[in-house]
Amino acid sequence: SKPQTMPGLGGGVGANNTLMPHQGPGITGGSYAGAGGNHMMAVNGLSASQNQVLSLIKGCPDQQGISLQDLKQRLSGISLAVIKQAVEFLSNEGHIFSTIDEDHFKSTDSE
Amino acid sequence: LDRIARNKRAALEKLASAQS
Repeated sequence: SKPQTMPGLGGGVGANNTLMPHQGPGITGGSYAGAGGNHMMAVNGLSASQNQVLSLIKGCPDQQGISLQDLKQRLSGISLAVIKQAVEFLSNEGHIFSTIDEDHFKSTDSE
Repeated sequence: LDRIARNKRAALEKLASAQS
């Protein structure tokens, strides 16, 4: 079961293409807000943890990118295994790439 | 640094093919 990214028309990879699940009003308000941590909440084809990892990598200005250790420290709520999975997925999708070694990553779409 | 540029190029190509 491999999550697929939706190909956005127009080519932009930005966050402006977010798909929010619209639930009808009236059914127990705010029901999906606190689910956190699992792979269920897809936003532009990425899970919540993948999105957090990606935004951290995007936010790192260093030329050598951000290290796995830094990611782990800043995402204290996410286990290293999940971070590694996210990094691997994002790397496979071309969103990020490894820089000086396999533990440092930088985003492709942060120019 | 050469490695960075190379990996970036490869990643951009992946991204482009993933979106087409």
